[in-house]
Amino acid sequence: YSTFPHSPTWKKEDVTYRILNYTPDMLEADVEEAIARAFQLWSNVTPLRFTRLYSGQADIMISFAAGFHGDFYSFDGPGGTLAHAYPPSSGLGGDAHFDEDENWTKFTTYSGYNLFLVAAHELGHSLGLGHSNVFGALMYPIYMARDTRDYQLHQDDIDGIQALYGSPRESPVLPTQAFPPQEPTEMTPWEEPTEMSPHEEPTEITPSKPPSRPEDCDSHLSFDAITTLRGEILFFKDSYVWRRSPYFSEIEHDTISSFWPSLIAGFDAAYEVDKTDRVLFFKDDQYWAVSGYSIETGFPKPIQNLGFPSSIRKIDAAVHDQNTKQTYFFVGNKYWSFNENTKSMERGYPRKIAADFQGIGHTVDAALQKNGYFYFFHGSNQYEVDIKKKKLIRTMKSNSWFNC
Amino acid sequence: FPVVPEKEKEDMQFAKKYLENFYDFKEEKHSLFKAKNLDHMAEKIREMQSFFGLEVTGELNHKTLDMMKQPRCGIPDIRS
Repeated sequence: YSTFPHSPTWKKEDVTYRILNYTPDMLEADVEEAIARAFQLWSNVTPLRFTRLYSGQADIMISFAAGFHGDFYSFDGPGGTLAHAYPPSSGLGGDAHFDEDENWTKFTTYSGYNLFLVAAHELGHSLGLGHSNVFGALMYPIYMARDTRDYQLHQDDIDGIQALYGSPRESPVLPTQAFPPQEPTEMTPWEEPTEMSPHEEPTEITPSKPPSRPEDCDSHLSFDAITTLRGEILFFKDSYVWRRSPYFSEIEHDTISSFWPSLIAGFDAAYEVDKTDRVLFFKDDQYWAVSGYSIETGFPKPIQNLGFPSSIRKIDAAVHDQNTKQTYFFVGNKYWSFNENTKSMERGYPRKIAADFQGIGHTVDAALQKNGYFYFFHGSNQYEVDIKKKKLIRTMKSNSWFNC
Repeated sequence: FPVVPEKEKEDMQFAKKYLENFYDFKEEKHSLFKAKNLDHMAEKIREMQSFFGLEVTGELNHKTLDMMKQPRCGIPDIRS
């Protein structure tokens, strides 16, 4: 963590805030709740108490504005800079500004920025914290969409704010203006209601509690599906995602719903067609196409559209060969080859996996193409295959990508 | 020297702005020594790469530029 030069702080425990205006993207009550929740993150771990004012000058004035808005940091339209805030002091000090050109949302979705998350970050500045270079910390400068249902501060954030204000008194104190009490919801705690963009079709979300996420280096770890996505590798199991990124050495853990809230957990297969920046996810006899966070219109579609016979109700794995533009679909002990240029299945398929891939004599749970090799996953093992010769090179543990 | 393709110019301009905003980069507009400016910028790129745990090369490579284009907070990462 870091602080501002000379570590300015509020010299009192009772800090006031005022919401000067609202964004048309959200209900006013949702804006107020997001801000209050953001304050509560910090009051839970410090002696600070936050009181909302409805008029006059508060310590922390919160507003939405676009472009030039009267201070040194003009906003820059959609994307880029999302918001900023000033360290504790009089006047502009403590104030937090949010770029109105962004699409603010109540929950983490793929088409906007979660106001609670961004507000919590900016209020860290309003209280005196600078940026942290700890990946995953709230005070990390780059927005990271994540699941915010039972969001907790990163230890680095807690260390930082307590270095400035100390630990909380006996029990965490709720803001004096209690935001509307949580309505009991029908959903189980892990489900976050989804904001669906108009082009999505509502899908049934099965209300069941997911198993807890297996440890990265669990020797029995296996995967439902694996795909590349813009240079990263995503490993799926139930509702969990392990992300391996070339930018960061650590494996990041997410949930499917934090990226694609309306997609059901437990994919059967996934693959990326890098040239079209598209990833296809398969579940039972349906498939979805996503580009980054957004799900393409018209999905899900039946897998028969791809040329499977009606007898095939689900597939086990899929992998795209960037060189030949062919995609292999694995079902049982057979596989199909789909030509992404002609968008049609190749003649002469299905064929036996074992007949063409020497040394692969079992079903394939998940498949990946990386570094010029195929990796076929079966249970807790994976098989590295030479793409041209279609010959097994070596066997490894499925989680060897996790620096175990 | 080969003429810098348009895209590269844009990227360079974007990177300069980013480093000015968040890494206290000040381009010496009237410096006669272009190389000095580039050195200074490379130094700032190294600072940014180090902050984000990227490979520290001082070069505006693809990964560094990608990181610069992520949506983010408007407060600088480092201050003089």
